[in-house]
Amino acid sequence: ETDTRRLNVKKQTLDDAYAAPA
Amino acid sequence: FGGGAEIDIVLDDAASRKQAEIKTEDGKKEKLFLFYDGESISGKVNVTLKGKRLEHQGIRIEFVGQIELYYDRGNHHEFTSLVKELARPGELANSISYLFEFQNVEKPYESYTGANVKLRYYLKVTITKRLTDTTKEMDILVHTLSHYPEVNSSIKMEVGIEDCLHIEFEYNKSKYHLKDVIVGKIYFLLVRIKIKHMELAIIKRETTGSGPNTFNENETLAKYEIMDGAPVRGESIPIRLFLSGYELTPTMRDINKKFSVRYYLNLVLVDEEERRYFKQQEIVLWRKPDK
Amino acid sequence: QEKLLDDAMKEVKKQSFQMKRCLDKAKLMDGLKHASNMLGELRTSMLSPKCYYELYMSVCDELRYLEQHLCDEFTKGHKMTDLYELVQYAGNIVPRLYLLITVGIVYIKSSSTSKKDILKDLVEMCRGVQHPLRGLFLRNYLLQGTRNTLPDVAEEGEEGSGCITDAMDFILLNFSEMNKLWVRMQHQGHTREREKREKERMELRILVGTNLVRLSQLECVDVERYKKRVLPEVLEQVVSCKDYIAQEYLMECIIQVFPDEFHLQTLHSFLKACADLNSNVNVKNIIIALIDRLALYASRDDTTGIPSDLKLFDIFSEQVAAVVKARSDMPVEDVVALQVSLINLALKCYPERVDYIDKVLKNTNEIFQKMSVEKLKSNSPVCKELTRMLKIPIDTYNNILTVLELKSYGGLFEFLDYEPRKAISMYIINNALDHNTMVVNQEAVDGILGLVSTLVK
Repeated sequence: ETDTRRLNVKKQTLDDAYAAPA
Repeated sequence: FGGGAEIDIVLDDAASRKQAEIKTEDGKKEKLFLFYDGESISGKVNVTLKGKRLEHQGIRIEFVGQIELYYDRGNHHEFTSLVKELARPGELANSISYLFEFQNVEKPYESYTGANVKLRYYLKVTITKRLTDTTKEMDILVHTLSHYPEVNSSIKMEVGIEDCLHIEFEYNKSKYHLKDVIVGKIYFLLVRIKIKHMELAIIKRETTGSGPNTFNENETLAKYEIMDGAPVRGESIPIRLFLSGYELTPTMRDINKKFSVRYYLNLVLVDEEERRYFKQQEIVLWRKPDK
Repeated sequence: QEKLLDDAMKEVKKQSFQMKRCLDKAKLMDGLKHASNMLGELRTSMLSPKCYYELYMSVCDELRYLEQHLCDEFTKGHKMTDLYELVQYAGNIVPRLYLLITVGIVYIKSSSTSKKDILKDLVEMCRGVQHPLRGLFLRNYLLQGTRNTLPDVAEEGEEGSGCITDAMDFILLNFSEMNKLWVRMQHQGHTREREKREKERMELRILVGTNLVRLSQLECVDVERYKKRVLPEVLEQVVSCKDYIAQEYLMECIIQVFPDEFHLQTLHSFLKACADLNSNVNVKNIIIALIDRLALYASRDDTTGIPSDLKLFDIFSEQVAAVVKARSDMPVEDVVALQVSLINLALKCYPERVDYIDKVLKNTNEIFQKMSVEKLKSNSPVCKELTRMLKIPIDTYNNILTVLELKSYGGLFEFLDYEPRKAISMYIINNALDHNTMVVNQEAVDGILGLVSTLVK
């Protein structure tokens, strides 16, 4: 009933996650 | 020569045969009986006299499959044509019905109404007369079915503009049926522009003509926003796009050497200054049999 | 801003009226179309966070109607199996995800068989909104909407219903994504608007903190799960974000939101993280807040108190020293304030351990010597802290003879200037007089007169 298909996500590093926009 | 007549074509299985919609040239929708390749078409032709009698040179029914290019309306390219004689020349004193059957009819292509070309199938009854023939046409709709493609690899590619924007996009398949779901993701490897949003467009390209007279007509059927705002490196943005929400046809390649209909996914990133960065990728659409 | 908000609110009212009319007439698709139009107002970039919040609250009220309507339909047995897919046809992502969350919540409330999958799907699909303000509010909507539906059982019952691990996964991911967006706000806009941005960010902090509140409300998050999963992952985000606003708020939030029993078992991790925080974070206040909480916990009648095997004073003493060592630019008054809080801890939790107080006083002495402090200026912040520290034993014991047992007490007087030394000497004498402290031997006399030598001279 619920299509919840997604592709696997590459985990973002913490440094990248909180880095200032480049 | 007698009065005129009204012709009416009634299929044997009209009560049970499914109907489906197709767009007409003026953009409206019409419902027609749905047939598949190899199916027989049978029914009866009712001829109702308007006057007391009708003299004719013969009554026949044809099954026609034809391609019509709008820029060349005078020439219809018939790729299928079957004829059945219903009556030899004579005179009709009363209204009459004739049974007909076309067995195991080949219908190699899907019905299509596009921007510059139309592919249609129809039954045509002709009462040949001395001066003007009386005709009646009844369009039918043909869908071409496929089975699950043996090889259906995903599309995965890295694209970018040096020092500016690098992404890896992935779509789970390269061939999608018309009620399928595009499951994908966009992974950002480098982001040095101010992105405002990202969208996925479905583009239909209709190609008519050949050689130097090739003409492409592109139509954006869908614009689907997949990201709002600016990501940073390492971000993965999910894609889930349901194709059943859009009016699509199967991919049609070089139909009777007259036209093609292809589909593309266009991934578009728009920056704060409305610059657009895009990557187009062809996908194959096919029609899956209903359960 | 007022005009923009007013216009947006008018549109929301208009569309929600149509939505309700269609839903009441059982025209679900039309109702959803109006809901989508209404949600389109949340795509705006024009509103300040405060005004956006007002718009968001108004929209949420209307979405509650939709949610209730859908729940009622399910209860009546009207199957809406395609709804999860249908709402995803919406072309714009913000309306689409708000509708998806609403429908997802309805599905979860109506049946538990796909609860786990839906929760995971909703928190993952929200990645599509990377705009900080819109993303924060969207995820807040997700968090608030699921507050009564998270699986809070140790093991999965019915297949697909999920368990506490799934609830923790959900909240921790939502928290990390929200923190990321919140921290990213600091980079939006011009540098000259930094102060304004920081103020706006502070207004939004509770959106992120609510994730921690939700975690604390899960009954199955016991001390073991807190220790092994919750706190390490939260601290990882807090330390890694390197943003002083986020760090200061979240560390205090952790202290306030989770039970003291959890803090007692995780002091090492928490205090170690304090040492790694941005240099602009007021670590002193964080540690003092924690110490004060635990001191209060120890003194309450309705608790078991500090476990005897937990050497609370030693742990704090050691970790505070590590924090001070790691943060070489910590103002000296903050260092002294931390020592003051250690004394308070010792007095509240271990009142009989005079040696703990002496240890802190000795540490303070060593700190001043290491920093080559000679005399502290009167009325300087550090002088005030030291004075405060010296008064504590006097006020606590109300017995100068006990104060004399603190070997390192007198030595600290040397760092005070004339006026504060005089003041503290008077404080000692007055305390002895007020409490009729009998000085019965020569040694004690010498000791007291030594302490108040400033007055004697």
